[in-house]
Amino acid sequence: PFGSVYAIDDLLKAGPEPDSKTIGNAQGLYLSSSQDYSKFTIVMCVDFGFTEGKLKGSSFSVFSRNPVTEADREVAVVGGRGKFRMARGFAKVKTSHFNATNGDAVLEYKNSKRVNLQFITMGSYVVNLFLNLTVLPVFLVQGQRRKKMVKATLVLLVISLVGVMQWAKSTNAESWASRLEAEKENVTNLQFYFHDILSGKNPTAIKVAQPSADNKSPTLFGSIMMADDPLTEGPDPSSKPVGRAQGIYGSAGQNELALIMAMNFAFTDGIYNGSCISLLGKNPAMNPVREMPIVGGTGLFRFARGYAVAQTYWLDVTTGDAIVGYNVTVVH
Amino acid sequence: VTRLHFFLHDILSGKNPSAVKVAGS
Repeated sequence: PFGSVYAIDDLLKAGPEPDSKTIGNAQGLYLSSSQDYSKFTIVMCVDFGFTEGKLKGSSFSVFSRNPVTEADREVAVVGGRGKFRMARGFAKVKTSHFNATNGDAVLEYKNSKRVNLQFITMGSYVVNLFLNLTVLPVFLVQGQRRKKMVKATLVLLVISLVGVMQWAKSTNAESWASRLEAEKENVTNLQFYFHDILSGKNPTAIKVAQPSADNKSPTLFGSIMMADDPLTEGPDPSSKPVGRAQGIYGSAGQNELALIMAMNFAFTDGIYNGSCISLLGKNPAMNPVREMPIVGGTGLFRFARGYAVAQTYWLDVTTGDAIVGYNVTVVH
Repeated sequence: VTRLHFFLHDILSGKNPSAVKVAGS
């Protein structure tokens, strides 16, 4: 059903059997996004959080199209927190079991993520070094076997390496694509306050979806809010405005107050006017400090990756109004 | 590079579904 939205808080398990060990939760939203009724395609905004072993407390975020009816599909991992801070990658997804009557499914995920990939891909000299490390041992073994002369081998290596570098550069060129030298990266730290007002005549966040009335979840599981929240320099609402936080957040936890946040922070102050950062991840709002991944940006923050550390400054438990301090670190 | 392999259990049926529809027909 095109346009349908599902809130999920699915268990992640080590095996396909329902009684296999639970290792985490997938919390977030599935958006049915294809008008072609012969296919069921969703867009996922989901935090995959782990609760066991070394990955306990770490999660990665998937923001991707998922053509569910295809046998093998791939989804994009756009960020993470904890051990997966700054992660980028992908997951191969396969349906392990599907009950067409009730829609229950078990899905097999095989993930591959590179952490801090920019240190490999940025800068041609690093790329060449990477190539050298993979090519060198092959030349070395061949050279020793043929000539048994270490000196001659080293000369051959130097000549070969120059050739490899030239080849690597020349093969980058295509008529429809070009590869540019990467510029130096910057690290920017931002500190601002987020004002989320649900009460009064002019709320900055409004409920746009919720489960059916008979679903009385204590954590408001499935409720989705659309927000256009002011960002200010200090915690006082009348302090200098620096931008707006626009997007959606929804309750994605059945047993905890966990918000899946898909928000864009658009800045309006100084040199940052017109620049944005995108946040996608889980916000366990009752925790005093929580980390969420920054997965992209525009303007000065093009290519941004990083993390936001949020701390509630003030909360009215009756209305839900809150002022939250954000400390954001981005590499861009 | 970290590789993970796990299974996601998406349950729409029963009294405690892990996924619920919140908008749409």
